[in-house]
Parts: sequence; C-alpha cells; structure tokens
Amino acid sequence: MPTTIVFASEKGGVGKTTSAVNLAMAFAVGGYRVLLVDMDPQGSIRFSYGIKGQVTRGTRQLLADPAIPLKEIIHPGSGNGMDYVFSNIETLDQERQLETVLADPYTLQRRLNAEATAYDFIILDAPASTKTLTVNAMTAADLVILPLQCESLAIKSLKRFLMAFRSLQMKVNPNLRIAGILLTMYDRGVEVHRRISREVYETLQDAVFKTIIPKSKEITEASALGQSVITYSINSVGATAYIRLSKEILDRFHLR
Amino acid sequence: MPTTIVFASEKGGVGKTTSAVNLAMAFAVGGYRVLLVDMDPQGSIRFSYGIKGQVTRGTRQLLADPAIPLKEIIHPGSGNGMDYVFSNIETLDQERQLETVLADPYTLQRRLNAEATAYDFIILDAPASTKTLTVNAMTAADLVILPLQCESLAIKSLKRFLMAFRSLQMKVNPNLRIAGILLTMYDRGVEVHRRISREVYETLQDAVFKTIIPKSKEITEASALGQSVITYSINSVGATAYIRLSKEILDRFHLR
Ligand SMILES: Nc1ncnc2c1ncn2[C@@H]1O[C@H](COP(=O)(O)OP(=O)(O)OP(=O)(O)O)[C@@H](O)[C@H]1O
Ligand SMILES: Nc1ncnc2c1ncn2[C@@H]1O[C@H](COP(=O)(O)OP(=O)(O)OP(=O)(O)O)[C@@H](O)[C@H]1O
Ligand SMILES: [Mg+2]
Ligand SMILES: [Mg+2]
Repeated sequence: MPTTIVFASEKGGVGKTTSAVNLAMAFAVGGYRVLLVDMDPQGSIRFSYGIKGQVTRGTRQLLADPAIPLKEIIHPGSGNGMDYVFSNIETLDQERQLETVLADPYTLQRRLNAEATAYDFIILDAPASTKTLTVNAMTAADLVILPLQCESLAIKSLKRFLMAFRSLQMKVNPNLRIAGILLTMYDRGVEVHRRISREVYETLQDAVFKTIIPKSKEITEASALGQSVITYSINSVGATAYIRLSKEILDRFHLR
Repeated sequence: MPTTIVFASEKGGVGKTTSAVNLAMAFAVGGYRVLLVDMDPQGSIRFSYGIKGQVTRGTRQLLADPAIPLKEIIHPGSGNGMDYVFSNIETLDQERQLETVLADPYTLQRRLNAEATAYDFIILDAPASTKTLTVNAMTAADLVILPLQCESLAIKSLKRFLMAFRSLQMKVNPNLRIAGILLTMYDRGVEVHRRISREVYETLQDAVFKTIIPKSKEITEASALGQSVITYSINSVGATAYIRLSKEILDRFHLR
C-alpha cells in the first residue's frame, strides 16, 4: 500500500507546491515509485515542470469521472520513477461542477485506494484553503504536513488552520492526523525567522520536523526553469534539505 | 464618494494583505479618511494590527446583517484617520452560511455605497481565490490592483487569474476593471526577479504601476510587531514605496 502525503495550509505562498514537487523527486531519486497529484485549480504542479498547453485528462476526471481508469489520466514521467496527475480545473464553472462530488470527503481516497496501489508514495498539492478540495486531499492522506513560513501572519494563520482541522476531525473525518509542521523558506539572516523558529520548536517540539527548508536561490531558479531543485542542482542547500526531509519521513513513520 | 481599492490574486503570499495595510496607512498619513475592510476569512488584517481576542462585529455582519449599521461594526482607529472592519468569519459553518448572501456579487457594494460615504478611500483585502468573497470585493471596487511577485509560479497564476477575471466580466459584472499590476517583494539581488520584472514591463507596459515594492526587512519586522511599516519605520524603503504608490494612484486616477 502506498503512503499518501499532503501539503496543506490556509496561508498562501508558504511552499506547499515547492515542497510537494521536491519531496516527490527526493523519493523518486531514492528509488521509490511516486505519483504526484495536483489538487489546486491554480495548476502550479504543471507549471513547476514547464508543461505547456492544455491538459485534457487530469484532476477533474480523477474526481468526477470514475469510468476513466487512472492509467488513462496520469502523465507518465520521463523515466524518473514519477507519474503525474495535473490539474485541469480551468474555469470557474468547472470548479463549481466539482462541488457535488467533492461534498463527499472520501471521493479522492476511494479512487486512490482502488487504483493507485502500485506506487510507494502519493504526494498531493492542495490550494491555500480549508474547503472541499483540501478536505478531500487531507482525507486521502496518511500524513498531513503543514508548511510554515517563519513570519507572524503565517503563524496566526496556522492557529486558525489547526482550529478548522479540529472541527473537520469532529464533523467530517475522525481519522485526520497531522504528521507535522515543516519550516520553509527559512532565512537565518532574518531576525524574525530566527525568533519564530525558536518559539515554534519550544512550543510544538516533536510536532515539528527536524529538517528545515532554507530560503534558497536555486529553488527559485529551478522553479523558473520548470524543474525540481533536485534535478537542477543536486548539491544545493535546497536539494539536500528535501532529500533529508524524505529520509526523516522514512524514519519517523517507519516506512523503510 | 470614496474610491474603493481591492488587492486581489489567486496566488498566495504575494503581498495582498501587506499592500492593503500599508497603502491604507499611506493615505491616512496623507490626511485622507480611510476604511480598511478584511474580506479574507484568514483575518490577516486584524493580526497585522496586533488585535487580540474575539471580534464580535465584523465582516460577517457587514455582509449578512444589514440591520446593524456600519458605524456599529467598524473598529475606530486610534486617531490615525483610519477605521477598520475586521474579519470575524471564524468557523467553516459561518463561511458556508455566508455563501447565500455572497451569491449576489453586489452585496458588499450596496452596503458600502449606502453607508461608507464619509471616507475618501476604502481599501479591501481579499483571500487568494477567485470565489464569491473575492468577486464581491472586486465588484465593490473602483480599482482592482493585482499584486505580483516576480517569480515564475506567480506569473503563471496571474495568467489564469486574468482569464477568470474576463469570465467574471462576461458572466457576473461587466463593470469590473483592472487598475494595474503592482510588483511586490522585489529583490534586485535575485536574477529571476530582475528578468521577470523586465519582461512584465515590456509586455504589460502602462498596466504596471511604476512604483515597485521592494523586499524589505522592515516590512517583516513591522508585521511581527502588529504595525504598518509606515508607523514602524517611516524612512525605510518599504514605507517610502507604499507612500510613493499612494501618490501614483492619486495622479494616475486623478483623485487629488
Ligand atoms: N525554500 C525556498 N527558497 C526560495 N524560494 C522558495 C522556497 N520555497 C518556495 N519558494 C518560492 O516562493 C514562492 C511560493 O512558494 P509556493 O508557490 O510553493 O507556495 P504555495 O504555498 O504553494 O503557494 P500557493 O498558496 O499560491 O499555492 C514560489 O515562487 C516559490 O518558487
Ligand atoms: N515587500 C515585502 N518585504 C518583505 N516581506 C514582505 C513584503 N511583502 C509581504 N511580505 C511578507 O510576506 C508574507 C506574505 O505577504 P502577505 O501575507 O501580505 O501576502 P498575501 O498575498 O496577503 O497572502 P495570503 O495569500 O495568505 O493572503 C508575509 O509574511 C509578509 O509579512
Ligand atoms: Mg501552491
Ligand atoms: Mg493575505
């Protein structure tokens, strides 16, 4: 059975997509079979790989059209051990049409459990939200990881997200579990980052991954080139951090 | 009649809240009467001013309870010429309950046109989205400003947002107009930022504000202290950029 991981937060721009793209690649270069699914209508996963043009089959069929088998929806990776489901939720009407299937929080989980059994890891990117796409992604996930930028608005938003998470646990899905908080875009030259990261480790302790993802110019450059930082510059601080995160996840959750 | 300005984007973390907070203060120190309204359930405006505790009256009443007059919903500023409507959309249920009033895109505009006439500027913060809260904010606005981070995922998301905007113009409100694109968090030491900003000015020309908001450590520090960068450090590059932006808006749209 695969392990499904989702990066979720209500705060925008905290590194959900960047973490999904690069953790997926870290597992792939480690020899694992990986499926990367974009649950964000923005479609940032596709852009992170420089895929141009229309995507005919993607997240919309995955969620709303069970008659089309998963293997006809995925875009195969180019021999890197990774497959992709890109978001093709293009228009506001299409987003609205999905609301009926998404009202059932188990829609994605059912589909993945039935057809995605050949993978070792399934990585999900989610929009900055607490709504139905994100609820579906968190329900399908074994590990919910919360990326956190060490800035005060992101901290405040995290508190609100944790409250929403608790209410989703009570009302929607009692099995939801947070795997941990991941500090992202960390710049040790910024005093606010140093202070907030200290506070986060002091208060949340083991709930925070030991691996911190640093602010890294190679991550920005790789994203502009439509690559993962791991293929762009394997020895950069950004690449090594995501490889270290993949190892920490394997150890912490006994997945080796 | 006041001029209503909204900061909108589907991409998260591009400086919507930071721009709303600091442009509002730039107008206030310039002697204008300003109302700052938070249309984002995340409630970042309140956190930007360090307001703790429960907000009993706020955006929820503004939108769903016309029997409560605006003057009983606003939080008065402390003599700085600014009033606030903080977001009190706390739970997922409250968000869902608002959907019926928000289905009418003119809900916010009607309320502001009827009761907020004493202000010179009304500044709206919106969530990273193209859904009903953002549509209401854009409909109420005279000027829709799109903050843009000079990074490739933000550019790709901008293209999608412009498509959604065009479909909202056709289907929901033909009066929607984009006032311009504002480059935010610009770091001239980052090659990707230099390249993308050049491309943006070459292709979009006058649709882009001349004022660029630089990446500024005082902005991060001010936000952590619950202040606008203008009151925190008036001579910092961040503060002067937002003051310059306020002047550019006054000139470009003949509002003096
Ligand atoms: N560690 C890092 N170092 C440098 N840049 C980074 C890092 N992580 C992310 N970025 C950049 O910051 C921006 C925001 O990251 P990203 O888009 O992954 O966040 P997100 O949470 O997915 O945003 P959204 O809320 O819009 O989905 C992107 O331009 C990305 O390239
Ligand atoms: N010019 C700047 N210089 C330095 N930091 C900035 C600047 N503008 C914004 N920030 C910081 O970047 C983060 C993202 O900005 P902000 O929260 O305003 O974006 P947003 O678009 O409102 O995000 P969301 O999509 O979550 O609503 C915040 O921590 C903020 O303090
Ligand atoms: Mg993203
Ligand atoms: Mg915001």
